[in-house]
Formats: sequence, structure tokens, C-alpha cells
Amino acid sequence: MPKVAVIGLGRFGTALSRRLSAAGAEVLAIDRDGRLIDEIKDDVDVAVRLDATDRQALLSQEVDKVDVAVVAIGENFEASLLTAVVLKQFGVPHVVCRAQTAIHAEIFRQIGADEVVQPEQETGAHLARRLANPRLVDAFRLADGLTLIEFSAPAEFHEKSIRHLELRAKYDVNLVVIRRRQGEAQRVFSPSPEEVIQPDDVLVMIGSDEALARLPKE
Amino acid sequence: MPKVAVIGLGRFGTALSRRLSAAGAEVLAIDRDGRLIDEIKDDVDVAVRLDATDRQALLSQEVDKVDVAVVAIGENFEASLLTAVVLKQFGVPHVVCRAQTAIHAEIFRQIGADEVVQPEQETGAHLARRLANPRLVDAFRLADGLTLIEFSAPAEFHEKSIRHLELRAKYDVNLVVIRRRQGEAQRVFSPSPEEVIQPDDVLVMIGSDEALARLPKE
Ligand SMILES: Nc1ncnc2c1ncn2[C@@H]1O[C@H](COP(=O)(O)OP(=O)(O)OP(=O)(O)O)[C@@H](O)[C@H]1O
Ligand SMILES: Nc1ncnc2c1ncn2[C@@H]1O[C@H](COP(=O)(O)OP(=O)(O)OP(=O)(O)O)[C@@H](O)[C@H]1O
Repeated sequence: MPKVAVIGLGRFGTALSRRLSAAGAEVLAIDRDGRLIDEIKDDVDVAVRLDATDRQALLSQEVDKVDVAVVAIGENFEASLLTAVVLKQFGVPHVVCRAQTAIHAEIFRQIGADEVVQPEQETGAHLARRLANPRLVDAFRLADGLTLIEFSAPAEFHEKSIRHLELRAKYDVNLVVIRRRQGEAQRVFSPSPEEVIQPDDVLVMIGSDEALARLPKE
Repeated sequence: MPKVAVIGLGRFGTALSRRLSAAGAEVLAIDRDGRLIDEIKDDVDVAVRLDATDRQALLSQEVDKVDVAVVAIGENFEASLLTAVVLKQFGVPHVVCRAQTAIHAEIFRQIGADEVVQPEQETGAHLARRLANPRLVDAFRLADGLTLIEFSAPAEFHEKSIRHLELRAKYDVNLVVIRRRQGEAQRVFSPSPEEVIQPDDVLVMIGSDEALARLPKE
């Protein structure tokens, strides 16, 4: 299991630390605010109060021996940057930096950060994609030659079970989820082979572009 | 195209507004800080400076007529809450609220928010999943509780057929396609149950976060 140091216990660092621990990673949580250390110490392997710009303090906690270090300090860019530089000097294999803006992100990359996250911007982009497209996704390129499409169930699929439709054998596509209205709400579920397609079902499928193009359109 | 009001132009609200506009949605951007309005006005349909707790001001901008309203005010919980309540009173069909913590999120739901986002916590959870699982190639949230992941085939899956692995029965995940190197090229295909997993195969799967977390990691 990877050994991960999380430096900075704001909402991002705290959520990250707890989820990592829950997933079985070994977590070393660091912050200079003692109250945050007290709040998290039962949820991680080690929680220690120190100033991340203090190189000796980091070495005393063996931060140079971790597999991954995440610099989750928010507002203090200078401290973030200095910490990231020190971590790369220690030889930490994978250093992730949280950046406030695209320009900050670029600076982190230039000093050697292996990965940069921008929580607010990434969540904004993700929400925008979902809202602009009130159907789950319209067509989303997953990888070369692989697309995810949303497709309202054509008439010839209505009242047939998924097993009966033999989508994989006949069309070489994989039906991954169905979106179905239930009164006011919408249910999104991964169907079993026995599920019967209903009119108005929206089928979310994955396949190559050629395969998807062969699906019946009416 | 949906008409979306974004109230609060911090990093989250600004990224959301620009991406929505780029995706073709009609965007009404609101903030009480005039400088933020100036910075964004060329990127959205309408940018207007007003205090979101001022009901008359909202009505004068026809915020009651939008399809979606996103309350992206950060630190001022009271203003966020009041604004959300007013939007639901106006009858805005879909109100999304940005929450600072799980407790704030719960309060927003109780006053009628249709959706709640927590950018820092969601990004922390997403990063935790990728870091705890170095086999994870990519992960994409499809909808509440449902994620698509790309996952390099762990050793215990090698040389076994998909039927034999019983992924749905054992892990409650749906293997949608396999990506396999073939010489220089890459083949992406929807596998039959007889397909045998090879080392280096990348498995693209869909399931709930809990189900995906149970997949073998080595
Ligand atoms: N030099 C430092 N050494 C250790 N911890 C630090 C240092 N500077 C800041 N921190 C810690 O980093 C944490 C996160 O910083 P801050 O609260 O500014 O970020 P934020 O962007 O508001 O976080 P979030 O959005 O994740 O809630 C704070 O708990 C703070 O104590
Ligand atoms: N009553 C209000 N009416 C209109 N705008 C408001 C009101 N209160 C706050 N705002 C605006 O909301 C915006 C976002 O708030 P704030 O900067 O506190 O959030 P944040 O959590 O730091 O944002 P982010 O993390 O997205 O950068 C600010 O630009 C602020 O001017």
C-alpha cells in the first residue's frame, strides 16, 4: 500500500486524508494548526503538527521516505511552492500540488510537481458538462475509438429484455446504464440481463464509433 | 439550451460560468463584486453586479425564469442559504448549492436544494481513489454514485476468461470494454464472456464507488 504524506488539512486535505486511509493507504497528515491535527489523528496513521517549510522537521518525520506527497496548503502560495521544491529535492517519487489558478498550476509544473489539482476549477468544469447537457452525456470520447453515447431506446427495443436484444453479439456495444424517469425523479442504474427496456428509457452505451452508428435510429 | 444563473464568481463559479458558455448554455453571471463582473462579462451572455440576497434585484434580472441556478457563494453561508431559499420560492426548477461541509450540504438539501456540490471534498475523494490504486488509469463520474474507471488488469485476473471472473456477481461491476495493445496499435473492443484477460489489458468498468474500491489492486 502506498505511503502518502498530506500536507495542509483544509477541506481538500482532510477529505483526501480520510478517504486515503479508508482505502487502505498509509497516511501521514501534516499541518501547522494543532487543532486540525487533533481532529484528524484518529483517522490516519500519523498526524503531526509542523511547519512544512521547515526542512528538518519534514526529515524528522521521514517525509523523504513516502511514495506520494500532496501539498494541500491553500492560500499560502509561497509556502506551497517551497514545500513542493523541498519534496522534489528529497526525491519523493510523486508530488501532487494543489493550485489556485492555471498560472499557479504552471509554476508548480515548472518546479517539478508530478501532478497538479485545481479542485474548484475541475468541479466547475465537471458540473458545467452535466448542466449543459441535461441528458447524462450526449457523446463523450473516452479514448481512441471508444465513445460513450446516450441514446433514447428505439421502438424496436421496447418491451424486450437486454438478454433478448443481444446487444453485444448483434451490435458489438455494451449497454452500461439506463436512465429511466420515475415520477418526478430520474433513476440511473446498471441493468441486469433480465431488465426489460421501456419506452422513454435512455440507454447509455459504449462502443466504437462504427458499432454505435449501426444501432437502429427509430 | 439551458439558461443558467451562476451566483458567486469565485474560482468555482468563474470556471463553471466559462465552461457553461463554451458548451453553449445561456449564462447569467452574478456577483456583488464589480471587478469580477468586469472580468467575466465578455465570456458570458449577461454579467450583472447585484447582491444575491436582494429579492427585487434578482427579479429585475429575471433570475426567476432560469432553468438552473447555481449558488456558488463560498464563505458566506447565510447569504448562500437565503439565496437558495429565494430561488426555490421563485420556482427555479433546478437549484445547485455549493457547500463547505457535509453538514452545510445537509442543510441545503433540507431547504430544497436539488443538488449540492462540495468541490474540495469531491476532488479529495477522487484523488484519494487514484492514489490508493496505482492501477487506476482514469476515472470519470457518470452520475450520482456511478463511476467509470480504466483499470490495468491485476495479476489475479490474467489468463482468466471474463465468464470465469464473474465480475458482476463477485464485484458488482460491469466490464464494458478492454483496451489491448496490438503491436503499434491499440484495439478497443467489447469482450465476449469467453475472452481471456491478458497482462497489460486495460479494463474499462462501471460501478459504484464502493464496488470499484473492492477490485483487487495488485
Ligand atoms: N507552512 C505550513 N505548514 C503546514 N501547514 C500549513 C502551512 N501553511 C498553511 N498550512 C495549512 O494548510 C491548510 C490549508 O490551507 P488553507 O485553509 O489556506 O486552504 P484552503 O484553500 O482554504 O483549503 P480548502 O479549500 O481545502 O478548505 C491550513 O489548515 C493551514 O494551517
Ligand atoms: N450576497 C452576495 N451576493 C452576490 N455575490 C456574493 C454575495 N456574497 C458573496 N458573494 C460572492 O461570492 C463569490 C465567492 O465567494 P468566496 O470567494 O467567499 O468563495 P470561495 O469559497 O473562496 O470561492 P472559490 O473557492 O470558488 O474560489 C465572491 O466573489 C463574492 O463576491
